[in-house]
Amino acid sequence: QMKQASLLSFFSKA
Amino acid sequence: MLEGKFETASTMKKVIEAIKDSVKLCNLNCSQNDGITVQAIDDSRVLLIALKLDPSCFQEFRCDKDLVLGLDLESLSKILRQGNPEDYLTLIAEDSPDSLLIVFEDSKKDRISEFSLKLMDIDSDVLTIDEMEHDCAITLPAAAFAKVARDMKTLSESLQILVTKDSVKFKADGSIGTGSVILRARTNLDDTKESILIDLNKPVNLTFGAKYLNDIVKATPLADTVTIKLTDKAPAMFEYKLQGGFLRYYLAPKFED
Repeated sequence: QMKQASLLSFFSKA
Repeated sequence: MLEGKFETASTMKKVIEAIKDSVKLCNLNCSQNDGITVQAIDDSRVLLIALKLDPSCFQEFRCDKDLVLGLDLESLSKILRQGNPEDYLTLIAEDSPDSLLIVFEDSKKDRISEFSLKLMDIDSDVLTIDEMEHDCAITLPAAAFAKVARDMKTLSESLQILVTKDSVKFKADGSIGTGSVILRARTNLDDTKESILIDLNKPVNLTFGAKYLNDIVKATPLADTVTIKLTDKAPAMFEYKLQGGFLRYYLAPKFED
């Protein structure tokens, strides 16, 4: 089963 | 005061149709140097949209003071549908606006339509997106990518993308069976927009949610080609170039649990 990653794990909040 | 006049309404109509199903609310940032920019993230924090419309996208553009216009995209879409694609479209806002004025003009038929859209205060996260190093960049006809994304979604909720130096393979593995489409790199000198170009530093094998890819391909009417930049274990970037700007999508991948 594949799990969807979140963009927040890659990009920081400005 | 903001006054941005597009030579045709079609660009703005297509841009809003391309993003309104992914994000409901967004801020339009307006400035004299950058024109209009948008960064918006979908509620699930998986897909990010970055739009840039340089002043050169407009026939006339002035923005005396930086402005942030908070918009409901479904409402904006309703208004944009009132104009014809070939109409002039002008966006007008005062310095501290509570509404955005949208004007369509058909110079041949002497028709002018004016709409006022209420603005909203939208508190949204802004993410820092650095120029990414990527393992590979693929440029292919936007319609070819849209067909694969739409067709493969009927098989599976995930789409695997495997890139080598001479081909891109899309694979779907679903409950009814499996499917794959291979697009070979090719250069078409007679019709360069039909070329499939692969710039590879490292082979890539990534999986994405088919639903999000189907949201992305709603931008297909905006450009002949799409460029996809992929990096192992990182979000992918999908770029549709506009005359004087771009519409980019950043999509987080899926992983083996």
